[in-house]
Amino acid sequence: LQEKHRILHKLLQNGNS
Amino acid sequence: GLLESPTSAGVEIEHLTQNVLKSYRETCQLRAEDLQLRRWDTFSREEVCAYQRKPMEEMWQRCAGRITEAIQYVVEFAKRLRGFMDLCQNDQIVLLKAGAMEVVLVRMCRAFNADNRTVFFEGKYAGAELFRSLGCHELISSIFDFAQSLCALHFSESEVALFSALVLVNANRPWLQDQAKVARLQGHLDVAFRVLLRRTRREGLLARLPPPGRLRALCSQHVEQLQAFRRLHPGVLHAAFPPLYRELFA
Repeated sequence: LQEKHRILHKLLQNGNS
Repeated sequence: GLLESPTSAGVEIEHLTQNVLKSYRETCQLRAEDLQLRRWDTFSREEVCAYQRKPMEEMWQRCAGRITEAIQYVVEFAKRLRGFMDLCQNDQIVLLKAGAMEVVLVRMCRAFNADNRTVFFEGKYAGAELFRSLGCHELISSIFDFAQSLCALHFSESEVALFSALVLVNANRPWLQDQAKVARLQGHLDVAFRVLLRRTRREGLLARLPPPGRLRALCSQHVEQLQAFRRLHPGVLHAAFPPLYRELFA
């Protein structure tokens, strides 16, 4: 699932912006 | 009995409520006071015509852009919700993939003027006719009807915050890995929502909330319309739509 949702995954991994 | 006695569970629920409200305040995108101040600032006849003359692909692209911006705020909301980041990454993605658009639709009621059926869009309030060139009259009407029905509930900001947290943290979403953990968080949010409603003597709201199926149907309608657009304009989606939008809906 992470593979198919790389952007969402990245947004979740980034610190609070 | 959580409210009546200052038990540790009651204190925990109070902390959760405060966390949801703070997370919401920090990520609400547009302040309620600003939206209220501008609620009669509608597009002129000429501006509406200019939108209506835009090619279908450009209008779709603009709307996808605005939806994507709104979704980014929902992702930030989720990240700040206590307990959300403790879920496994699969379940965070499942909940956002299924719920982000639903939360955007709930949040939209704040930016909707039910007195003249207009919604805040690109700087001013717009009626449904402004979106004509999208070619999905029924979807736009359904979204406007939904916003109108939510406005009739006269949600407070705290109620929008807790209700949208509950729309997001839904243990019934398919493909969750640790459903029990999501259900626990959902249960705590549910108690927090009920405690808030009891405290503000708004328990009657519970029976008037939109059924989950209504939000789900609106989201499916959006995806169906996107598929229809994609058949009409193959290639545009990939070339010009925000990658996050494509990832979630295409």
